[in-house]
Amino acid sequence: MRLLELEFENFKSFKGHVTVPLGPGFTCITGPNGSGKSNITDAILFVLGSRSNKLLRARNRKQLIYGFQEGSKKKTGPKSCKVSMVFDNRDRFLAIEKDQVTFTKGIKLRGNDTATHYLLDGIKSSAGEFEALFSRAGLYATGYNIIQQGDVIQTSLMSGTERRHKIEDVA
Amino acid sequence: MRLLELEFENFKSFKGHVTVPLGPGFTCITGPNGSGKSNITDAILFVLGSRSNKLLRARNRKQLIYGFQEGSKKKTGPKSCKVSMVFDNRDRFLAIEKDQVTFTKGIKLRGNDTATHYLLDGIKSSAGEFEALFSRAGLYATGYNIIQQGDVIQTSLMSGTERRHKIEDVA
Amino acid sequence: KESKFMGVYNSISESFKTSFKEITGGGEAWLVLENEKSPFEGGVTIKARMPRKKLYPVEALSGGEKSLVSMAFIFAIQGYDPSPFYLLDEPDQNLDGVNTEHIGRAIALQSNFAQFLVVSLHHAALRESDNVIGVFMGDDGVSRLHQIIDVDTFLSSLPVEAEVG
Amino acid sequence: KESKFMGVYNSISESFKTSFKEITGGGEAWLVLENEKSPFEGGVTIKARMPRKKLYPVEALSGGEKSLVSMAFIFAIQGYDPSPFYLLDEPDQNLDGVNTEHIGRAIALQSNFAQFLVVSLHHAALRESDNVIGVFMGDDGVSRLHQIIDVDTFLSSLPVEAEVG
Ligand SMILES: Nc1ncnc2c1ncn2[C@@H]1O[C@H](COP(=O)(O)OP(=O)(O)OP(=O)(O)O)[C@@H](O)[C@H]1O
Ligand SMILES: Nc1ncnc2c1ncn2[C@@H]1O[C@H](COP(=O)(O)OP(=O)(O)OP(=O)(O)O)[C@@H](O)[C@H]1O
Ligand SMILES: [Mg+2]
Ligand SMILES: [Mg+2]
Repeated sequence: MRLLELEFENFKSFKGHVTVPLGPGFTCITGPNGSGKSNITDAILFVLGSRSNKLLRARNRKQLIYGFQEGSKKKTGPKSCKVSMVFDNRDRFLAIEKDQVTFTKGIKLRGNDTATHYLLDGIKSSAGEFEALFSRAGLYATGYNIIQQGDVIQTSLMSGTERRHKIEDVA
Repeated sequence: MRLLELEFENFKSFKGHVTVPLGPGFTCITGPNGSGKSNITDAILFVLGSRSNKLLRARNRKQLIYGFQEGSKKKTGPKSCKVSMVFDNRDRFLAIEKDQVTFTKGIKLRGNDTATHYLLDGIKSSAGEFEALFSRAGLYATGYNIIQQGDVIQTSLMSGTERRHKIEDVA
Repeated sequence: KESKFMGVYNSISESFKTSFKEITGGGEAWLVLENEKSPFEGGVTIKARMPRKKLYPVEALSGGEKSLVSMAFIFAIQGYDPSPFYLLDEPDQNLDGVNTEHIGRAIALQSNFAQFLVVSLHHAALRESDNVIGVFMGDDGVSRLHQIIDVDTFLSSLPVEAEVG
Repeated sequence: KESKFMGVYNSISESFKTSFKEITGGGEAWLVLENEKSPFEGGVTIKARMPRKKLYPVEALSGGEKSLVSMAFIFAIQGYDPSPFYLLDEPDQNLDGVNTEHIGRAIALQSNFAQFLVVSLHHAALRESDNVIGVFMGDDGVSRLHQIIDVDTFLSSLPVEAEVG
């Protein structure tokens, strides 16, 4: 049970199609300030179903599409973006009878708003189906296994009740 | 208008009497994790009148006294602590007719609680007098000129209203 | 339900003792139930004592010390029930030179049992990892990735900067 | 009262443009009144564009970029009305090697006009400072201070660790 790769299409600073192959074990992501490292973290949170745009450092979902600029009329540039997470499921940690499972979540501009779509192995899915599969596998955007930039101290400072909930989630 | 030195007596991890001479210009405070650097920051906030014990990483004022331990009966060790800030006041940025002004704030254990005392150049003073002098000089524990560990990003993320207040404070 | 929680809780509390001792080289840490009789009516508190120091309330610990406590807690839960992957964005932000080494090595050890994706600007993390992905942004404002094969050459090509301690 | 505020606001907005341009080597930043007609009925927003990049909302900026925006804002207010001292605890926590140099130099420049006390674990900050105070804790749990006279010797005695970039 692990990630095999990520695929981005016009997500935040990743223009066009980008594949991020991920090995088992310990992968370090590095680079200069502002290069796009935390945008990779945001992409994963996006697929896992982060409800809060604020957690993705976006005021609204349009900002997740490559090329979104403040105050521009945004006539040119991509009108959509998507992120795929490909999991190794040989141990069936996800309740699906397949050795490999791909979750794809995408946003399309629709007028002044956005529409979100979901694919499970390329087949139309829903936020609900993603949530069901992820939670059964113990994967949450707010899980103890994900620390966003600046938040590592939070784990030792969270309230006693919140910490108990984190333990209950695992139980 | 600047700090000439700090004096600690049993404040947090500084046992006994410690003097910190401070030059004009750029002083860098460094050292290993847990050595006491942020405790120096806390000492300054303490004198400036930080209302919140939480900002000093203390649940209550007793924890500011050297040797305070969790769950101990605290029969031994210091029963009080104090911090002095010595200012160069030759330009009279503080409304006092003196070239050098020393603010001292201290805590004494009193039963299961603490009592706080104030000295201005060694003479009994009050929280009110400190506050009047500091605010007239534009010095606040919550001022834009003080950044606590982990908070540097906050300055760019604060609400528009809060940012306007910071500018109003200066005006 | 309560006995299930207690089983998990006790197991995690044990792992937490071990992982904190390892990360800090001798420190002691444990969990405490605020309400021992009815666990669900209270929270779970952390007590942590750094090596060669007395026991202070966890909020009094330094930024670096709190980071180590957080990491030990994460490893503790992993010990009980590993997550498919761990995604840590700059967990070593507060750490000095010695502690970035300790945490780099600790993550490397834990990564034998789970996949770790760690964003870091510290050399120790790069050296301990199995794989380094370099992210760069060109003047066109587009992010690009490079697999960094030779970590040492990559590191020596950068302006050397370092943490103290 | 409003005209006094507007005088200060405009002056700080100008300084902010300048200090951000200097710290980032060419970036553009400015302040915006949410309510131009009645300033007190709205807040003050920051717009900041990193060099060689387009304008993104400030919340979309990276941790390092936000740190530079924060520092530029502090220097901007200082430009209008300096504070007696500046107390910054690890303002460079998020910065890569290049930016820790830039901010170290920027603080050194600003310290000609005000006293800066900066806690930092980064070599660039130590090198740019006029004075280094080393804080150490003995096995007795007591903090002690040492004036570090020879910064280079001190730095070379430490385990070298470094940020990337
Ligand atoms: N919709 C978008 N289109 C294009 N670029 C974007 C978009 N959203 C964000 N960006 C770019 O991504 C940058 C932030 O990237 P990110 O937060 O991943 O940096 P980082 O590598 O984590 O840096 P740091 O080390 O400072 O944390 C922004 O400065 C902006 O240039
Ligand atoms: N009342 C007290 N008596 C004795 N020691 C104390 C007291 N309060 C705090 N300490 C000590 O101070 C330490 C925290 O110091 P501080 O936060 O200043 O470290 P730091 O140098 O800023 O480290 P970092 O680089 O990790 O931020 C605690 O771990 C504890 O050992
Ligand atoms: Mg980042
Ligand atoms: Mg600190």
